[in-house]
Amino acid sequence: DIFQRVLVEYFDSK
Amino acid sequence: MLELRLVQGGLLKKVLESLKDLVNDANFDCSASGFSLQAMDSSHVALVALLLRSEGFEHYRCDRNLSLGMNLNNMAKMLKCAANDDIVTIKADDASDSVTFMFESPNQDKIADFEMKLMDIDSEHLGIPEAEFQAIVRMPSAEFARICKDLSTIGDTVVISVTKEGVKFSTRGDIGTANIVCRQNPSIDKPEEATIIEMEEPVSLTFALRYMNSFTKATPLANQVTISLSADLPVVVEYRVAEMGYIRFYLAPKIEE
Repeated sequence: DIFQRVLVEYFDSK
Repeated sequence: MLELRLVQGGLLKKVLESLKDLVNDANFDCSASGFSLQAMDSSHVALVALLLRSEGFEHYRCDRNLSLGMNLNNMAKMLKCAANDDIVTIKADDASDSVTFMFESPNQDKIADFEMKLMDIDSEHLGIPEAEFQAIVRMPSAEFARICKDLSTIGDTVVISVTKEGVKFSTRGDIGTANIVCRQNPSIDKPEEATIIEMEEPVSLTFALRYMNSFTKATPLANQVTISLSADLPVVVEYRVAEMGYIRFYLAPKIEE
């Protein structure tokens, strides 16, 4: 299965 | 007090057309350095970062940092009322709950002003570090838009693979598969038609075509698009906005688990 990641998995919240 | 006068008002119209389908509401941040925006789509998978540097404006007055919360669809509606060659001025008072867009025809025979209500938007800001990418592809923006549109008639996702042979865009769907390879082409006579690939290492990533297609709404802004890829990092799809800045779209890859 292919899962869509979200951006907070890569970038920190400021 | 904020007053930004942009002679190439058509640029702002194009910027809004490229944002409004991806993001509903966003804060435009105004500071001495420029007019910027960072916003995510509702599913937090894609992000857009816009920068229009202050030097690109004919007149730029921003007495203190201001954040203007706007509904992008409504802002696009108002900017659609400006002609492509109109001069656009954005004005706001520090404590005001509205923003004014003024449109002047190039020969000054028609002047219009549109006032729009501002919104309080609680937006999440992400810190995006400067990254070294494994591969950077620069290619004609219209070609990239065509590829995304064509592939989305066949599949939902695109695999972008960069090797020293070129950049390959692949999809698969119920009716079959498709592969489009673009080779490096420096096109010295017509730089806007060049395809340039800078590759440190081969890279292959999978993305949702729906978002890629949304990013290509920015095609009218620039002849060239830059696609920056690294394994397990969001792709960056960048369009330059004349000499004054950029619009960058970030999209998280799909991962097989």
